[in-house]
Amino acid sequence: YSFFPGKPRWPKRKRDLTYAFAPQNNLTDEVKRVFSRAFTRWAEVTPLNFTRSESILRADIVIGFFSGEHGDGEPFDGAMGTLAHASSPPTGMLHLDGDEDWLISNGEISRRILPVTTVVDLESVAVHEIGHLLGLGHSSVEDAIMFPAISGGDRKVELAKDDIEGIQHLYGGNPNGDGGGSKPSRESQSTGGDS
Amino acid sequence: KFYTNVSSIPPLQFLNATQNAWETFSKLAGCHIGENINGLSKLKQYFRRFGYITTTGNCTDDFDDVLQSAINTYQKNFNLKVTGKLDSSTLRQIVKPRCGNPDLIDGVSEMNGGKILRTTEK
Repeated sequence: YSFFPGKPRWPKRKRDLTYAFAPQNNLTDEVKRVFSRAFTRWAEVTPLNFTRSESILRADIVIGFFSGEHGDGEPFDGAMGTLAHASSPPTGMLHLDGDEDWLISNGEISRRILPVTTVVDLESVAVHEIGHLLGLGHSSVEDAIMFPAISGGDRKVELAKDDIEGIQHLYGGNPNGDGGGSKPSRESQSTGGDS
Repeated sequence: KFYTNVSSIPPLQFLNATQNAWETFSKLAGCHIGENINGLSKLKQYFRRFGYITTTGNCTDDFDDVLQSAINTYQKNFNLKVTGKLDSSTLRQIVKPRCGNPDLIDGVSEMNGGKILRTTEK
């Protein structure tokens, strides 16, 4: 695992973070639930909680889909290529490429859901980008969520040991959890979000 | 566009699976230092975008020391055999879709180097 230079993280007084979706995207509840699941994966292994806000002005994190140039100096490049990017703490911007074809998988964990395709699993990318929002850089461990690349049709949503060690270096473990060694069922967790 | 299940994906998405802005890099296989090949400037822009090249100015089509150094670091970060060459396994990795955040910031990479340091500390 790695960190951004200077190891930025959300301050100690900010353990309950809120997120909102760019209203112009008009995302369905189904899409929003994907992000809720993605936030939950990080909440399970940290003291952080994530709650959805309807106001992008009050939210710590704003999520949006954009195409091409979208004002942050990092234009998207159309289908495939770069899929998304996110800022380091405490900026809280998560941008996804609106020109991608995104797949919403309903909770399956399978490593490869499709043969080679240009459709990208949204939850896999969301979990990765949230790692950046919390302060993690890229990892060389191929099984880690924070590995920089993913093939179309691949699904990787479970935090690896490397991801958990990295994020717990920044925030410590979940005081109500087991530190991520063996994960309790997600349904029994209370981690905020809108699910 | 969002697909809510696998069966809703049209067959065209499978046929177009290799179409990607970076797929043209595949034709650079086998290039080596000292050569001038059309397309290497685009590859240098790719490496600059992800932090592997920090020099400013126009990218040329020369396979120079700067590009070789970028390839070396990239191969190390992606657990590839460090050859400094555009071999097929390196190019297969380069063309994969990826996160837009750079791997190196200010020319510093902890992707693999950091792991070695932490192991030593333990």
